[in-house]
Amino acid sequence: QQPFAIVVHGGAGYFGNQPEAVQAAYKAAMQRAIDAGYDVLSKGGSATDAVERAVMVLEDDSLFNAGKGAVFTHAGTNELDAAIMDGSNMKAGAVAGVTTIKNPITAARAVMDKSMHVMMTGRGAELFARENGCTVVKPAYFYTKHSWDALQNALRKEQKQKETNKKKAMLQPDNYDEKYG
Amino acid sequence: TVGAVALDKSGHLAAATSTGGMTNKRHGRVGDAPIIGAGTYANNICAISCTGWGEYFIRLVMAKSVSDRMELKGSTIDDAAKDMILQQLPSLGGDGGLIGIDKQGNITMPFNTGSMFRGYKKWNGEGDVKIYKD
Repeated sequence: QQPFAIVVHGGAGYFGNQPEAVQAAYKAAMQRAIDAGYDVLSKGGSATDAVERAVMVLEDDSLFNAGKGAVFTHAGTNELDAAIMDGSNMKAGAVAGVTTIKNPITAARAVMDKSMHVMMTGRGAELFARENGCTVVKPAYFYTKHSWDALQNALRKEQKQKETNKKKAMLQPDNYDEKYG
Repeated sequence: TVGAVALDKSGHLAAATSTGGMTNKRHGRVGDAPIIGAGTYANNICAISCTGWGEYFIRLVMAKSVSDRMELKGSTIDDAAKDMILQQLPSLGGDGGLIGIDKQGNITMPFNTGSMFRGYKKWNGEGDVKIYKD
């Protein structure tokens, strides 16, 4: 039998020792994404369709920092990025800084399949995605209390830093703990 | 950040990555996820999706470098990925992980952080979902 398989990740970082129930919720969500991609492959679908489908499942789950679970920027907005690449023909598509596309991976797929470009950003990317059938949502769709609280904590920490060292607080690389959301 | 890589029944590979960025980010910062070759890459050798401290993944051209090690050095996907994630990445001060799959269905999921949500399922029924290092 011709081998086929899917591998999925939901982010790397420092998760700490979480209660069993929390771990179980994450594992169940991961399994849903794996199963969604595997279902595409087992029916003879393409690897590109499989990875898009798997990522969409995770984007729709607020447990993960993508799509619905996106973290907040300093300005209190959600800016999402995504990319996809088809190894059979080296075609690739990516979007960056989109704020109203429900599933950014579908916008990346649209860039790959329906444009002569590889990467689009911001409002242009959103307009292109909208014109090519991607689902559009209001920015509020991406709000989660967890992510909002994380931003508030980061801002408080930053304010403390500013009080001790104004210059240091302005440097983005100091934002070590917040990089994973 | 989330991602997926796959090998289909036609022997084709693909990779996808999506992220909500970094809490409190400013100045239009963009990480590695949408950067083809850094956070996401696929050809007819392997497919790679990354997660971690994006600036370092961009500097290392992480995903493409895994493929290059396989193509030019003859490394297995696991050796190539581990070299990049466990040697090259921390040597610059970065952290994170990646998932990868090659043309034969061999997979790799290395990370140098405390945890990485990861899992897979193969044609022969083999599969798993993990969070922490085992």
